[in-house]
Amino acid sequence: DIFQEVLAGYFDSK
Amino acid sequence: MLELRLVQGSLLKKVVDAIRDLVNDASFDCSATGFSLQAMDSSHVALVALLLRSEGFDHYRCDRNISMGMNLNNMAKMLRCAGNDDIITFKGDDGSDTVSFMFESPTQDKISDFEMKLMDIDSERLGIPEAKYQAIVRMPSTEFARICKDLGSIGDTVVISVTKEGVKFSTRGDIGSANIVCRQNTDVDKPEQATTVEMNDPVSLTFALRYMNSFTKATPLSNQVTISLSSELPVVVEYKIAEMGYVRFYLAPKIEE
Repeated sequence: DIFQEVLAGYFDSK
Repeated sequence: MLELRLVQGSLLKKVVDAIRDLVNDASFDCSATGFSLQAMDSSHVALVALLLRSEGFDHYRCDRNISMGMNLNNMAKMLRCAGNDDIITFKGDDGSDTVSFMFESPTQDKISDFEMKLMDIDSERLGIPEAKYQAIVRMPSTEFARICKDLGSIGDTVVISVTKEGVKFSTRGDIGSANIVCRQNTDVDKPEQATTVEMNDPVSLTFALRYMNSFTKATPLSNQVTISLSSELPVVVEYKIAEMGYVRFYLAPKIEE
């Protein structure tokens, strides 16, 4: 199965 | 006090049309540097970053940093009332809950004024570090749009693979599969028709075509698109806005588990 990643895993909240 | 005048008013229309498919409401930030925006789509999978540098405007006055929440569909409705050759002036005031757009025809014989309500937006901002990408592909933006549209009618996801042979876009769906390879091609009449592949390491990543197709709404802004790929990072799809800045779209990959 292919899952969609979210951006929070890559970029930090400011 | 904020006052921005753009002789090439159609540019603002194109910018709003480029991003309103992805985000409904966004907070525009104005500072001495320029007019900018960072917004995520509702599922927090894609992000758009816009910069229109102050030097690119014909007149730019921003006394204090100011953030203005706007509904992009409402903004598009207002901007649709401007003629393609109109000069657009955008005005805002500290503490006001509205902004105004003034459209002037090139011959100055028609002047229109529109006032738009602002909205309160609780926007989350992400820090995007500078990164070194494994591969950077530059290609005609219309070609990229065509590929995303064509593949979108066959499958839901696109695998973008960069090797020394070029860049391959692949999809698979119920009716079959498709592969489109674009080779590096700099032997063209005009630089905007060129495809270049800068590769440090081969890379192959999977993305949702729905988002890629949404990014291609920015095609009218630039003849070329730059796609930066790294296995550790979201892809960046960048449309440069001549002499002004850029619209960049970031999209998290799909991963197999």
